[in-house]
Amino acid sequence: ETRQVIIDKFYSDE
Amino acid sequence: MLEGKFDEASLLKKVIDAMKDSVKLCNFNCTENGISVQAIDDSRVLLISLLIEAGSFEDYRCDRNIVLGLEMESLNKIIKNGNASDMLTLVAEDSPDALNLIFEDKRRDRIAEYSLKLMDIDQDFLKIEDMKFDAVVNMPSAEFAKICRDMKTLSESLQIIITKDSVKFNSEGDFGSGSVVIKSFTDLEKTEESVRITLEKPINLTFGAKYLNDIIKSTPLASQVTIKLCDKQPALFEYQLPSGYLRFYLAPKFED
Repeated sequence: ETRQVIIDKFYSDE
Repeated sequence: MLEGKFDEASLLKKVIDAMKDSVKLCNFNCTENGISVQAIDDSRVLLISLLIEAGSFEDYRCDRNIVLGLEMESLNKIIKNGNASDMLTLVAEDSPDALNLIFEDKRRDRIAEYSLKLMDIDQDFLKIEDMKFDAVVNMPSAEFAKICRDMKTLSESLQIIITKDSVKFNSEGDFGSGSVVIKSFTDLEKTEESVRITLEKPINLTFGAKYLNDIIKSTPLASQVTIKLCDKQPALFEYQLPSGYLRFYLAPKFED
């Protein structure tokens, strides 16, 4: 089974 | 003061159609260079980055930076009232409380004018580092859209496997599985039908079919889509505007 990750895991707040 | 005139309302119509189902509230940041938007969908899986440069407009001027806080569904209702072939001018004062949209029919001198109330939208802005991609695929956007729709009938996950000369879209579900393989080829007459694959490293990534079917709502914007992938990173799906782009950064799914 695959698990969706969120975009915040890759890009940080400016 | 912002004043931007599109030769045709159809461009903004297509942009709103591509975004409105993923993001509800957007800040349109207007500067002298054009209009940019960054927005993330409610599940925080899909980041949308829009840039409509001044070159996409017939006339464009913005002598002071203006932020237009827009509710996409309301903007969509107004845009739908105009004809795609109408000229469309966006007007806003400095520190505005409304955006004015003026549709002008080229022939019958019919002018429709709307005013859309602006909203105060507090949005975080994510920094997207320019990154080196392991693979870049340029392909017909309509073909990519069909593959995403077809594969979604089988499963909520779509696997993308790229080797040196082919891209394999793979979907495995409860009742069965399916895959589509496309290969590099150049169509000299109709270049927009070509498939070009640039590969640094093989790719094997899985994405949510739901998000891909949101992304393909951009298909009317451009005949080609550029897909940039890097191992264990969000994929970039880019549709070119006359001057600018509509980009989608989609976070992958990982094996448990």
